This record gives sequence, C-alpha cells and structure tokens, in this order.
Amino acid sequence: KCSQTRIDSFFKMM
Amino acid sequence: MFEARLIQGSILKKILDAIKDLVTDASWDCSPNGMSLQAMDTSHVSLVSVSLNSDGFDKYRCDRNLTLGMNLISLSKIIKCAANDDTIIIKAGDGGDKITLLFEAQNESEVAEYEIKLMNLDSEYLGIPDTTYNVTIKMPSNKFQRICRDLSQIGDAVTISCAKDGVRFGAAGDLGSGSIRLAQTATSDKPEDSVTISMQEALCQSFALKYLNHFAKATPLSAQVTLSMSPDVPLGEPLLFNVCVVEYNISDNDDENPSTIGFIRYYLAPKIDD
Repeated sequence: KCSQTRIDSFFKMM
Repeated sequence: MFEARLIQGSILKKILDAIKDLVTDASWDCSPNGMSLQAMDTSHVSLVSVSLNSDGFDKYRCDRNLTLGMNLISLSKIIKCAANDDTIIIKAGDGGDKITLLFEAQNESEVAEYEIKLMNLDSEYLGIPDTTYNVTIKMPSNKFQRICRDLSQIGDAVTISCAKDGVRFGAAGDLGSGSIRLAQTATSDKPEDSVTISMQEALCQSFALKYLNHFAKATPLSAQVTLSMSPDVPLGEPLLFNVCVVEYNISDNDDENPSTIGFIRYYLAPKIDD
C-alpha cells in the first residue's frame, strides 16, 4: 500500500 | 491598465488544456515581467506553475502589478471560442472586476469580444526553493504521455528507475505487470526525438499515474519534457527537495527562429510505502 504525500508539506507557505 | 497581445493564440488554448482539469480556480499574477500562475489541485497533492514572459507577447503593457483571480473552466470555455490561428488580446482595467478577451481573425476582418468575471481568491502561495536535482531526464513528450497512458492500464503508480544508460518505467497490478525501457540516445539530427539523462546517482521512485496523466496534457506545448528528481532522503530528514518536477517549455512556433517564452512546471511528491 502506497501513500501520497501532499505537496504543500514540501514547500513553505509564503 | 493591463494589455497583452499574443499572435499565436493557440498557445493560450494549449496552456488552458494543460491545467484546467487539475486546477479549478487560480490567479494570474501580472507584472511588467510577464504573467504567471501557481496553484495546487484540490487535494493539494500536486502543484502547477505557469510562466509566460512579457517578451513572448507581441504587445505587453502592465502599468502596475495585478492579480486576476478566475475560474479556469470558464476561461477555458471562452478561450475555446477563439480559432487556432486567432490573435488573442487580454485586457484588464485597474481595479476592475472583469477582464476582456479579444479574438482577432488573421485577416483582421473579424473581432470577437468576451468578458470574464474575476473572483477574489484566497490563494495559498507556496515558495518553491530554487534547487538542483540529482537526476534529469529529457525525453520526447509524446513518448512520456504514451508511457503514462499505457501503464495506467496496469496499475495506479509508475516506478521510475534511472541509471546512466537508460530509464525504466514500470507498473504492476492485479492483472500483471509492464515496463518500458528507454535507452539514452546518441546525438541525433532530430533533438526533439532524443532521450538525455544527466544524473549524479541512480534513482528508483514511484509516482501516482493519475497525476502524471494530468501533467501529460501539456504535451502539445512542447516536443520534449524534462523530469527532474532526487533520490529519497531518509525518513526524519527534511523532505524538502524530494519532489518530481515535470517541465514543459512553452515556445513560440516561429519555424525559422523558435524561442522559449515560458514554461509549465508540475510538482509531485513520490508515493511512499506505508
């Protein structure tokens, strides 16, 4: 089973 | 006052086709340097970034920075009303609640005018670090589209394994498995058909095909696509750069002197085994 990480956990909110 | 004129209106049609199924509402940021858009899909799994340089337009005027928030499905419906060889002109007044789109026929005998209502979007803007990736694969965009489509028949995810001499795309599912291996090509007369791999270390990562198939809708914009990735960072380390970037350059189709006038970049994190 694979899980998909959200992209906003990689980039900083400006 | 904002006015942007693009003789090759078909470029805008292709850009909308490449993002409208992924992102519903988004804001175009207009500055003297050009137009750009950044948005996440509704599930916040992928990010799309579009940039069009001001010098890619035949006429570009932006007196002050503007944010044009709009529904991309509505914009796409209206842009579809333009013929492929129409010139498209985008106009916005200062502080207006709408933009005007003009479609000029090539013989200049017919002009269509449409207006789109703007929206006030509370968009989350993400800072994308300017980083180098350990593995870069350049390949024909239609080949990438075909591989993603074919492997979707087999499974939900594609595993990309990259070594110096080639790259392998594989999928497995209930019915069986499949893989496509592409060898790096020698320098060829047709650069659009070439497969180029530049890497620091070997890599093997899995990505959701559902998103890659969305990204591949940008194929008509560019003959080549660039995949940029870095190997997995161990758990507990910051995962900052561990994303895949799928990039399509936007070129004007000037046969004698084609030039890059912008890009579409899609960002997606790898799937991780639970």
